[in-house]
Amino acid sequence: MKNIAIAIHGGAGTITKKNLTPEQDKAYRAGLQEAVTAGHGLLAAGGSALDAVDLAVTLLEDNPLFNAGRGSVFTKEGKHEMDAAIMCGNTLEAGAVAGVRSVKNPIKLARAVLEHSDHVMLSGYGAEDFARNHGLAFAPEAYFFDAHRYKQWSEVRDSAVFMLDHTEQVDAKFG
Amino acid sequence: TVGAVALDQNGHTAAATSTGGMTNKNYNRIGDTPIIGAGTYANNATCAISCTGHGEYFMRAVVAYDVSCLIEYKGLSLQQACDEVVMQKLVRFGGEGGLIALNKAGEVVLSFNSEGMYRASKKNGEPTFVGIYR
Repeated sequence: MKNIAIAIHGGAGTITKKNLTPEQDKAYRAGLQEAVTAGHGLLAAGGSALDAVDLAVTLLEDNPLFNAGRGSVFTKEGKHEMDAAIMCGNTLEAGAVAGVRSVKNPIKLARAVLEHSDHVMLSGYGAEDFARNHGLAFAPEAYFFDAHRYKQWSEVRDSAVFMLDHTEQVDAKFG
Repeated sequence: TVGAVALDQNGHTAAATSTGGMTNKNYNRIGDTPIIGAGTYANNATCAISCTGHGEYFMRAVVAYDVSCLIEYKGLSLQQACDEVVMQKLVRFGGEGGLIALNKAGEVVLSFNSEGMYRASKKNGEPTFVGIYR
């Protein structure tokens, strides 16, 4: 086998190791394992690095445990706004989207920007129009709802505080 | 935030990052994830990087491209460049978070300075590594 490698991350400021229940620990590890195994399998089969990162991130977006795609946290308005980017190290081509709502897999939209746009970064309604024009999947608000994330948001929504991923203790204002 | 970096059999690298942002964010705040060079960057000549953390700090420090520049212009190794940016520069900025990086040689670096970092990697036929830190 030629040299292949993949690495993934599931965020920062997520639940700290000491506060994970055994069930949560198992679930997070399973989610990471699934994504990295799928990406590695694609690479081992001769797939491209671009396809591998696309696949791994898509799987993580589909897993509500992680703050992206389906598991995205709530905004001040109680909505979900997502950002994504992808870049090819061979061609230096890149695609990115910011502030998109209801797009099921923002990384797919970023990939579409890379492949089908003369631009690098699209945002908001325009990016969503681009997604529709390229047949990307949308999902209703209910798809992005998660009771734990709703509870987190409920605790701070009447304040100016915003939190990194699952941050457990609100003790600072950032930005 | 989630992300991935990869090296394929042709020696090409890629990076991807996706995020739901920060809980209770307002005014269409956007972090570093979609900003090429801040949160995501890939260049076969240097490295592929995906970042996670307080985006505002990653934007100010232009983290991903800074790592690449340290390799390209200063000749640092991938590990040295990541440590310099995440453990030194980013800390000086006050930024929490980290990154995953790899290069064309298949070296993988997981560098972070905060709690609650979830990581996994797999190289060639080696066993899969899954880690949840601190």
